[in-house]
Amino acid sequence: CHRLLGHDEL
Amino acid sequence: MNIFRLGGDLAHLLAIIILLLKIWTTRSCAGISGKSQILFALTFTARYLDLFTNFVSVYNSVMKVVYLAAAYATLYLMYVKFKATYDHNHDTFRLEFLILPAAGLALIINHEFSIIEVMWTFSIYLEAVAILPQLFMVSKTGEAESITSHYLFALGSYRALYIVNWVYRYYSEGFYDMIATLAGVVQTVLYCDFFYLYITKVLKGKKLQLPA
Repeated sequence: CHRLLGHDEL
Repeated sequence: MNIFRLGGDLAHLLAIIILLLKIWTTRSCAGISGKSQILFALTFTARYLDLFTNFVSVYNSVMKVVYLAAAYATLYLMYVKFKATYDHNHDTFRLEFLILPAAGLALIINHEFSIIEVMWTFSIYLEAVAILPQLFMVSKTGEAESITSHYLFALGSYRALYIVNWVYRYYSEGFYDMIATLAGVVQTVLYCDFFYLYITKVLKGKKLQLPA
């Protein structure tokens, strides 16, 4: 899975 | 952002508001598990360490602050202001049985072995089981006030909606996060028997009575 820098979900 | 995730966040916010209102208006935290509330505060603290380092959107930052503030406000109400109404005798779940395995697993199974990522993973695993002391307490007392069952229904719905969000994001943008998704499935499954009781009883105006 491509990882976002950090998480964008709560 | 999609409607499933927005719906999930709003269900989560609703649950937190219902709980605060229940404690504040009845000036009592009877039937509420302080231990679950400790786990929720721990979950948000570990998950939102990036509050000042990883800006996603105003919405994201505002909601993180609201969740953190509400979690600690609930702890204050339960353990300080209305301490006398806290039901110690029925809130006996051993927190170390949840915190230690979540921490251990987070060190082993994570996306990246960095402080912030391991803490995020810990918060994901902990949130999945954070409701257990509350469900355990309801099973011990054998019943729950209807306001408490509305709180639990909203709280259970939030992660169920997040699962729909993850399915939607997978098909619409190829995004997936196996750790969050699997933990979210576990978290939602834990509510299943409660959902059944809520729909078959509480929605018919009956009190939530667990079969003794």
